[in-house]
Amino acid sequence: QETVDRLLRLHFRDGRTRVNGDAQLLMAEMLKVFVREAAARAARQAHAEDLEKVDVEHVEKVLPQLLLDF
Amino acid sequence: QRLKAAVHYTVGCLCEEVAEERDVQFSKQTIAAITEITFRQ
Amino acid sequence: ENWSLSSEEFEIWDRLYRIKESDGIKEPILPQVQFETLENLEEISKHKEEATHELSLSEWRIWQSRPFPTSVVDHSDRCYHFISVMEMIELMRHEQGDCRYELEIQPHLRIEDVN
Repeated sequence: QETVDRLLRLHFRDGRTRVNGDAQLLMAEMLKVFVREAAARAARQAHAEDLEKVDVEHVEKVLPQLLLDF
Repeated sequence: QRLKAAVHYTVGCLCEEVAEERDVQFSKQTIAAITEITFRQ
Repeated sequence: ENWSLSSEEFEIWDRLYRIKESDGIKEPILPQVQFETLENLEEISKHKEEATHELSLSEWRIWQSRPFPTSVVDHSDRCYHFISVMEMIELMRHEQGDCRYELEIQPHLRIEDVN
């Protein structure tokens, strides 16, 4: 949660802007869902190619649609 | 850089959860790629 | 500080995830996108060309004409719209002679609508 708070602050123009606990939790959860979805879709693509190792190529194949889904 | 390392570590842990569930392995570069995408997202 | 790695976490990160020169792996980066109409909020971070691998959003464009399987997050409407556009482009690429899309919408053309 603190890491996410720090991430959000990177983009604030006004140093006094704060993020309350709920917003931090929600953002942390959203990013966790995003990471797991990216990993799962890339893993599924590797499986479709009968591979056990998930490589960058598999991430690149699912990336356009993944970014449009968030 | 310390923040990116923290995100990178967290992404690595999440990828390992998915790897276990789906019986795959993620290459180091793949985990770094997902970290970069998440960081930019 | 709570937001950064503890020493134990740092050790794990350094051992398992950090990309080192000795790994012979290039650091993946997402290319910077310049939109003429949008102010670019991100600072352009300079990367040593040789040490990085630019993640491509276009290398697999031909694959984007069909929905990829999802896990817990379904495809969004705009993603389906993107997929249908890519599918249309794919069909057009294989067409011979007249453009089917043109033939399809030609009957609906009224010049006065254009002015």
